[in-house]
Amino acid sequence: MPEWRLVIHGGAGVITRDGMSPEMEAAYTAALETALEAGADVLRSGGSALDAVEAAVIPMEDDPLFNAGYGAVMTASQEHELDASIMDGRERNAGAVAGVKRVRNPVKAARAVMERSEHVMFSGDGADTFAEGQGLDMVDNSYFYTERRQNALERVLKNRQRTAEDRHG
Amino acid sequence: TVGAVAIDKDGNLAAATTTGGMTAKAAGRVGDSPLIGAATYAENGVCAVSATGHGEYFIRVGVAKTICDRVKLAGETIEQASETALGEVAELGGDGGVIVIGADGTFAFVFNSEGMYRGVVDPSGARTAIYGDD
Repeated sequence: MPEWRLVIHGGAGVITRDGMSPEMEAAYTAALETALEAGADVLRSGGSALDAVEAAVIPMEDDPLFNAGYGAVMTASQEHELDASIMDGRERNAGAVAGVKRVRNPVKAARAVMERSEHVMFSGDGADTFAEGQGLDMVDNSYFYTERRQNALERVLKNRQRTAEDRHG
Repeated sequence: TVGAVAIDKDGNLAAATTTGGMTAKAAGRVGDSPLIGAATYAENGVCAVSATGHGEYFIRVGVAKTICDRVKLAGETIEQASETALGEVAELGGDGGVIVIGADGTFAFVFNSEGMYRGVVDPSGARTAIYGDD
């Protein structure tokens, strides 16, 4: 049994060698390594699994390569709606947010729901308001915008057809 | 979608999953990411799961909780339980994957999509992979 261990994913889907340039592959690998190290740093120093999963997710929420946080896909209404959940195995305590639009890091909001409310899930404006009240970093919805996702949205709206590549986990 | 599962020095388990979805999804559409039991679940002594994939199918199967329950109640390994749960997703027409850590620290990447961005780190070092045959 290992002293500690962290496992991450950055989404699943139509991910093939044919569709990936060496530069993109290197970028994804580096981003995964950054997330792993963020979580490993917590566990290596004796921190909790809960702190580690949050620490590992945050860099991926901040990296436009992944469909989470900054760089997440856009809705048909040309906005970003973000979701997150977190669960602590010790007492099966859990927290989640759905459809937030202004919380920079939704995983932090999910943890705040778990630790600072008597509830498990907040959604929509109420979730944003709760997160703001907890002092979390709030941003304008435009913060999550990337040209890559805008182009994908325009293509889907124009063609009225999604490809497998438009699903991102 | 992105996610993480971990076991710490005290044997505690945790899981987190965030965002996801498809381009031009309907406003207000909620996938599996925020749903405890679908994409995220953790129970000490059993396992921790984070999922990614076609969310509606993961919700209908209750993938994360199904995996933990099969480990807990049927005594399956995390791989067996994950393959069964993802098999149910596939039967319904969905695809995706899960990352799992067991109470003994064993881990599994199980997915029925072409690839999954993934990685693991422990005191022996870090490894990453992207494609299905990595």
